[in-house]
Amino acid sequence: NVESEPHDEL
Amino acid sequence: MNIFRFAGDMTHLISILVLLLKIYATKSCSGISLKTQELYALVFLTRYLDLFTDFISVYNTIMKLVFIASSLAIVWCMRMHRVVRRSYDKEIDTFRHYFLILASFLLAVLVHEKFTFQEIFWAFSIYLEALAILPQLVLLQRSGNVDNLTGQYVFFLGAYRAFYILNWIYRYFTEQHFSRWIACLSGIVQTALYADFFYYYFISWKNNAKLQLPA
Repeated sequence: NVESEPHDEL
Repeated sequence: MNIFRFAGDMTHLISILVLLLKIYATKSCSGISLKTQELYALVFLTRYLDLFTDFISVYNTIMKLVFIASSLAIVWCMRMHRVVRRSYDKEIDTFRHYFLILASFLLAVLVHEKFTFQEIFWAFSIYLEALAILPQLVLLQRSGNVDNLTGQYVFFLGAYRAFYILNWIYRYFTEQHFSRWIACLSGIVQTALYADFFYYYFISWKNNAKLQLPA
């Protein structure tokens, strides 16, 4: 599963 | 968050402070590319669309707001400030940055993590950030002499990228899940663009001489 995660880097 | 990521964020912040200091203290933006600054403003505005949808941490939110506000302030100063704008090297800052925007957008439409408005703009901002330093590097090369604060600005900006690479290496070994390949590949390209500048920066530092780039 490739559920996109929130981007935690700036 | 690991120490490399934090060091990267801090050197990024320092680079912006150095640039603001230069503009504020000398009332001059000579040697600074407005094209690059406009690209950064666009990078932050399109990347941080998630300010409205995802909450990561107070730290992330504040940093995002700082990056957006400072990049807009710098563009405003260089375009609108009565005194500062006079020192802008308009004649040599002629890089056609619209092509970078177009190329980044096309690439983002083709290569993204997910076909959604936000993810395409996130990928666009990553690609554009990788290329955004080009007008600045070209301007420095054309003007030859680089004043101290401008040199330090570009140095810290490059250091920020180098720390982010160390951060990804660290995360690769400490986290099982790894899905930031778009950011990593673009980040490596972005850091490589600084290689030449770093080389001359360290030579001038070693010889205790003024930073000069070969024409």
